[in-house]
Amino acid sequence: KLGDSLQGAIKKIAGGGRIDKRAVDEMIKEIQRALLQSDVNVKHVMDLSTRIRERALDEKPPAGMGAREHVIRIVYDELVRLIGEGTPLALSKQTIMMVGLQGGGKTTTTAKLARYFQRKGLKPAVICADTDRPGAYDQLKMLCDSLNIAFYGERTDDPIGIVERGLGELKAYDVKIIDTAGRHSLEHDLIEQMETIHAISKPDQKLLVLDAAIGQQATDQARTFHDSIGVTGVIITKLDGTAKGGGALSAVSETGAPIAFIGVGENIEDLEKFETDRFISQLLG
Amino acid sequence: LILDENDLEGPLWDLEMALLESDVALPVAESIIDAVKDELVGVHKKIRANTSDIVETALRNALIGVMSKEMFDLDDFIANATKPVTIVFTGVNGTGKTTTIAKVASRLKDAGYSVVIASGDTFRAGATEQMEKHAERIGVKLIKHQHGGDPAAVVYDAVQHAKAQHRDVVLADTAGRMHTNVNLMDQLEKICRVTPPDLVIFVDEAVAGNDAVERAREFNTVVPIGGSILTKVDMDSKGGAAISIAHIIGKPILFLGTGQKYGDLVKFDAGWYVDQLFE
Ligand SMILES: Nc1nc2c(ncn2[C@@H]2O[C@H](COP(=O)(O)OP(=O)(O)OP(=O)(O)O)[C@@H](O)[C@H]2O)c(=O)[nH]1
Ligand SMILES: Nc1nc2c(ncn2[C@@H]2O[C@H](COP(=O)(O)OP(=O)(O)OP(=O)(O)O)[C@@H](O)[C@H]2O)c(=O)[nH]1
Ligand SMILES: [Mg+2]
Ligand SMILES: [Mg+2]
Repeated sequence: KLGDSLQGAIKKIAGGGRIDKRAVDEMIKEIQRALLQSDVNVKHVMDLSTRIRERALDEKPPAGMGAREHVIRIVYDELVRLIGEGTPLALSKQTIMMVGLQGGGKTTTTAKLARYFQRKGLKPAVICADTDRPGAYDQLKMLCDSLNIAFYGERTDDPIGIVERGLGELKAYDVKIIDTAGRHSLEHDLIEQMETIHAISKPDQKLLVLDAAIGQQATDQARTFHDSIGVTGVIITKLDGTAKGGGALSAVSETGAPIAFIGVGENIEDLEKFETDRFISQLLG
Repeated sequence: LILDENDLEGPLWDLEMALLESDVALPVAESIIDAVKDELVGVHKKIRANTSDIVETALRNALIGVMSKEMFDLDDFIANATKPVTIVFTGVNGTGKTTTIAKVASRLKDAGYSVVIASGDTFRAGATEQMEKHAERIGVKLIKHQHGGDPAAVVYDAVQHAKAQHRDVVLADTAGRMHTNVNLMDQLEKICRVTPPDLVIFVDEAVAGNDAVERAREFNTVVPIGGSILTKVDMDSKGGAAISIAHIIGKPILFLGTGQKYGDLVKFDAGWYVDQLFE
């Protein structure tokens, strides 16, 4: 489950049972290239390499474990530490607020999540709090109507009022999901708007939706969202392309929030639980 | 003094890291740095000259070279082309195609051209409504079909309308699609075969990392990309994806999208771009 060049590098590590320093360095270089090409934060890749190298050279393999297997264990262990385990959302009454950068997949994922809760027997409802993007109301309403999911939106320019009135109207529903407009860290008035929506809706979950192809920007953006409203979960979308999602990982380490779900396509059913093992083997090419 | 590999290693590594941190795809950064190394090994350096400065200048020039390849001016292109000029916009999901078309339409209208927009995204929820609102605000004609219709038919229709009504430019929107989706890539190829456009513009975003290379290359094998537009440059991004894209398909970046309003479209300038990369 590791890429060819990484497999090759690891093979050279312990021909004679003792760890060859130069082979470890070659393996580290392969890991670095794989992680950098997967968009993992450059500093994280460098820190990770240093830790892996130290452990590979200093730690004695546990009884019965070959040197090579021990090194693979270390690499895997360090990556799990960076990525964490996936934690799907609890199947209980809650309010969820979707946030993220422009075009990341919030609206589509809102509909996917609503469908997920509907299938699990809960009554979901969706609020469209995006009054900026032309057609946002139509997009989300169309998705909800096709699934018979309760939808609240207004063709007004008052996102705060919409959320207040929406939550008022939808009291009978178990899970309320609030879709918000895309925004980034330099749009201060939009960040403030997000904080206001957060303050009045007091959501149990604040999910940061990120495109799997996002590069080094992910770290700063995640930090801004987290400092602003406290992110409780990350959703990585568009993993059905060729992007590895390494950038979104930085969001995990910045926010300390687990990856709740992944998006693997444009259709409503294209929502999957996050699996660490599979993700790591994709990351290592 | 003659520069050798050892003198260059440190400065080249630092610059490679800087490129990677600016979102230049790894294979692109490596290839550019290698070219700079080949160029500098064996070069004479004055005793008091700073190796790091020499390397940085060489890299700057290499990057300007990559970014200025096959430069062309869209305004000149449209001015000189037989009307109606048809431009198809394509790219993966969410990169800003629809918004960019609105910006281009607004710009062309201000320049005195008559513009028709083809609402070629017949798949995504709310796509036509989105394009319709933009067309209404800008004051340009929109050609649209039923949800679920054939996008190639919408583009064909728009071009026929433009010919009949003597319009200057047709801007065709298409649905976002993953280069890994064979059916959608076949559909894209068909859209560009049924009504061969005068220009295909690839739209991608400045915040994309290494995947920018993958998708630009794959799209370019399916349709002939004539130029790209890089959006969301206002996202505090160095936008290294521009270098990745220009390098892999050898076609220029035409504009930068710098926000969500119609005026947020800036003509690409290689010198300015490389300067801000080095800031
Ligand atoms: N292939 C693929 N496309 C996706 C996925 N999730 C969302 N999309 C597509 O990505 C594009 C953007 O999705 P939206 O849901 O509109 O994104 P958004 O974050 O709401 O965008 P803004 O509201 O403008 O910020 C659409 O074309 C979606 O169909 C995914 O997992 N895979
Ligand atoms: N900040 C910023 N946002 C942008 C820019 N260009 C587009 N956007 C936003 O990005 C989001 C997606 O834009 P769209 O035009 O719907 O993207 P698209 O490529 O047509 O998306 P699909 O058709 O779903 O694939 C919207 O919220 C736009 O307002 C830009 O230059 N800067
Ligand atoms: Mg949205
Ligand atoms: Mg679109």
